[in-house]
Amino acid sequence: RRYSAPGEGSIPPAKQKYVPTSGTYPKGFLAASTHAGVKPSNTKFDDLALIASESPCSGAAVFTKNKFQAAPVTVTRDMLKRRGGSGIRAVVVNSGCANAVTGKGGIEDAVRMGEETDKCFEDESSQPDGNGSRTVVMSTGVIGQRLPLRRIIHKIPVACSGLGSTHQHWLSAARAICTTDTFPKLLSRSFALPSAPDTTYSLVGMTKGAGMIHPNMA
Amino acid sequence: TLLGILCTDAPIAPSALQALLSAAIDKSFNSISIDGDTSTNDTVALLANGAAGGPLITSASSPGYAEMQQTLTAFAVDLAKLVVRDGEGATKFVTIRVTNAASYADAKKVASTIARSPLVKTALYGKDANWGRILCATGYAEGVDSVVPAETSVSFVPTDGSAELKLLVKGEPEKVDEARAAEILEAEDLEILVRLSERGGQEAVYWTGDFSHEYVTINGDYRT
Repeated sequence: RRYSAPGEGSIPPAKQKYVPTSGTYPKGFLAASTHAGVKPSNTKFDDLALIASESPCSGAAVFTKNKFQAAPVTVTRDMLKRRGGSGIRAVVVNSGCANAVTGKGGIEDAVRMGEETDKCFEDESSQPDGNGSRTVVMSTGVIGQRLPLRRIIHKIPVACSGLGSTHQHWLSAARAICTTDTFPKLLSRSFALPSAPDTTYSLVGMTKGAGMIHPNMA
Repeated sequence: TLLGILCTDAPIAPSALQALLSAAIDKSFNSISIDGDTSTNDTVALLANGAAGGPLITSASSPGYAEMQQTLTAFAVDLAKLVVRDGEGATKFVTIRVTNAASYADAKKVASTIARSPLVKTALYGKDANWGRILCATGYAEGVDSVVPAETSVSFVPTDGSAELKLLVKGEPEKVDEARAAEILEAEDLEILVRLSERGGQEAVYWTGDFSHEYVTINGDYRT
């Protein structure tokens, strides 16, 4: 185990079967990742992921019930409540630092991450509407340290410009959110609904987690 | 920490989306445990942009809602299982199925308690068919009325489709075929089946792993 994104060649042989080599991804969603160097010891692996919708979309989330909720949890919950789950454009995630138990400064950092990501979507459909950010913010990593915000802010536009819809884009993003994971966790699926029998829908999901795992989210 | 991001091009209104996600999470990410610690950051988000078209799902009574719920829940379960497959130090993938409970909540509490038990998890790592530890954890699940000791049964269910190995039947220990037990415990995947009584009809499933030396090494080295 190492604290870095599990790349090709470093995935244990027994886990390789869980890493998809292709996928069917939902229309209108894009993914990207880049290296921000959140942890100084991480000099080469991507640690910033961005998922975006090409148009404003519905958003919902569940969050930990731990009473010490990290800044991105608070900020994202407030954002979704303020917007009523409408007009969402993106999810920005950093690994390497949880931005947890970081006080008011941590909240400001999480807000800033969201605002910087919003700048990627300053098109007609996302003009300011008085409800603030349109971005879900997530962080994972060590607790009790402030984010290296400057490095992250600097790299968000890089992630924006790298957005794409290929399998490699999605897989790279899934890798970038990893911490002590040994393999990226990415799934996609097509399905149909009886309400639109001629339409093929898709779902994509990525997740990370290896330790401190006993979720109790609401 | 657990993070999850799900996106779909199905058309779903925000209120319906939150309900769909919450229900799916209950039976997926809220039904896994690696080490029993709940993070400060756990978050799962679901986005729906409607780019594929079709009629908008606005509530539980909308056409397609039930099917969307089913699809989303199954998908979230598969994602959650991947997290368990990568549990720090884990060498096993363990499904805990608790049946014959008076309620789903009861069954889930028992399954969660077993999944968090360090002694159950170390027994699994040691390939020991230690039904006593499973039973012990079942018994201390708080606020559960469904546990009837004289009616409780514990089995190991192999994932290769072969017959379950009964360890305890209606509170009475079975004469366990140790060779068969060792064979079942040699496999990476295992199901522990606990039947709580002879009456209840509710069932819950939880997924967990074992505890190994490696878990201590990883987390002894980890620095904040």
